[in-house]
Amino acid sequence: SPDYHFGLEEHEGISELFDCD
Amino acid sequence: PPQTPIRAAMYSIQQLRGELTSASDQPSGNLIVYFKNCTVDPSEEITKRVEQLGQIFCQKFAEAVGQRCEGLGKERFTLGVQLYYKVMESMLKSEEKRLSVQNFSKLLNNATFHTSLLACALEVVMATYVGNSLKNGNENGNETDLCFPWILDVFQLYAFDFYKVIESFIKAEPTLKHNMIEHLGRCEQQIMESIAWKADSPLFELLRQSREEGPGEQAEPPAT
Repeated sequence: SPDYHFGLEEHEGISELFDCD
Repeated sequence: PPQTPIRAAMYSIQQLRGELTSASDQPSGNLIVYFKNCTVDPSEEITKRVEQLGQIFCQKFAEAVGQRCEGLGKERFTLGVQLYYKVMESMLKSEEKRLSVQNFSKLLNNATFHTSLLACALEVVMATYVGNSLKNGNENGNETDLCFPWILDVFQLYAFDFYKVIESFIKAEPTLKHNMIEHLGRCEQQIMESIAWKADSPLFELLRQSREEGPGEQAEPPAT
């Protein structure tokens, strides 16, 4: 979406961000 | 018919409601399957937390806007819960595909994850309504007090934790309108540029820990 700068890598998602990987 | 600012804003409220007409304020069948697949079933905690956060939200909403508007607060909270469960299901489906796992016990038993996700869903609802009242020209209305980061104070949520869900939320909810995606992007910027650096932010502890872990952990040399 041109309205937002996505910064997560392919291997990153909500699980990693909350240390649940 | 041509779009006046009010009509455009009203349209987005109608769109939000339209997107959520088929969404329930209870976990869907798919979500219940995810909950059952967890090592520890989070169902009861999730239901209890939504109730508790609902009471806090309605009380703070009434304090901010006026006691006579308590019903409005309930209405907005219900919309937020519908969006919360809808996005949660979409997030889990994409994580299932990405990680090839069905057991999300750690994530679904993480209270901060749920509070952040619900806060983000409520921020979308609140920004849609506040956007409407601003377009109506009543900048001085109480509702403008409910702009971000009001929801962080209501749920006593660290901005850093709220920040974690924003990108995944936008990816998980393709029906978000561009003005709402822009709004969430601005929230992110506001967090990164100021709110995340408040004295009690967990960010400082994480930075301290990463420094203690030593140069071996430095992902990039300063030059880059």
